[in-house]
Amino acid sequence: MFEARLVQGSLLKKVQEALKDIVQEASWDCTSSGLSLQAMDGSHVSLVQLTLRADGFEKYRCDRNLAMGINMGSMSKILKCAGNDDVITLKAEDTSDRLELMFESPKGEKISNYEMKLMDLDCEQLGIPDQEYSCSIKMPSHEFARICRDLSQIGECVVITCTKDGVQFSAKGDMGSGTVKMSQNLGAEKEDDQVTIEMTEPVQLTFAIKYLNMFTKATSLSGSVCLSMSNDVPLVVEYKVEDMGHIKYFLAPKIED
Amino acid sequence: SAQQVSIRSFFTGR
Repeated sequence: MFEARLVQGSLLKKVQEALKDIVQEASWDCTSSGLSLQAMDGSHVSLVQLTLRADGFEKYRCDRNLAMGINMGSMSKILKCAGNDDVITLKAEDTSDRLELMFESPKGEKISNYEMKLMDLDCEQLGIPDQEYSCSIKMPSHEFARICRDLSQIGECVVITCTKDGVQFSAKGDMGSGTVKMSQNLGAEKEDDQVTIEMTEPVQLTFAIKYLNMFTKATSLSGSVCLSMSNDVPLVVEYKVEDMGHIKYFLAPKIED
Repeated sequence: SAQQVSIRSFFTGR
């Protein structure tokens, strides 16, 4: 038996919104330590990894490890039926091919039950190495979203350059070019407004902006975003999911021939 | 121009 009850159900709605444009189908892995998911986009350029720890749920039970094959479009449709203030409970029997979703209004006067068919998925699991990065940049998530949106009007690629002075995002295209530079700003009143840069070595990498724009669907989950980079390896874009976990997006760089 | 690399080429299967 698997059962997970989340009082702040809006978190699950936001997580789903943050995943659905990148991944069409995914295996949600349930273990006693929590829920996790790892999936590549259709063109195998990016990978998303979600962790929601068991202790972040008000109730969590998982007697046997389960891999629930989920059509993300269906999951989105059903989670849209939940109100933002609803408590969401997920339930599945060990051998069932269905996931039950229950939405309770805050005062308990409305209870909705949905059942979603699960799929048999044969998902390729990649081994993500634990590694140190040359640069880690933390910045307001809305600023990152704004930069990606603005520069995607200029060109298809963004060059991210991180030095001790700051981080620069540049794009160029047929009509011209654009550059946005963010400098470290430790004086901001709110922690989420701070820009912090930790660097052991300067980094410059080129990425397809359309993927970064998809990652920014997670903006509503967290006030800040962390970008981790080293030369010639995938970028990591991480959003915290409150104090219960994270969504990490990995994006392969573009490399000169 | 720069070529897109696959994410799989960085992370080996397990």
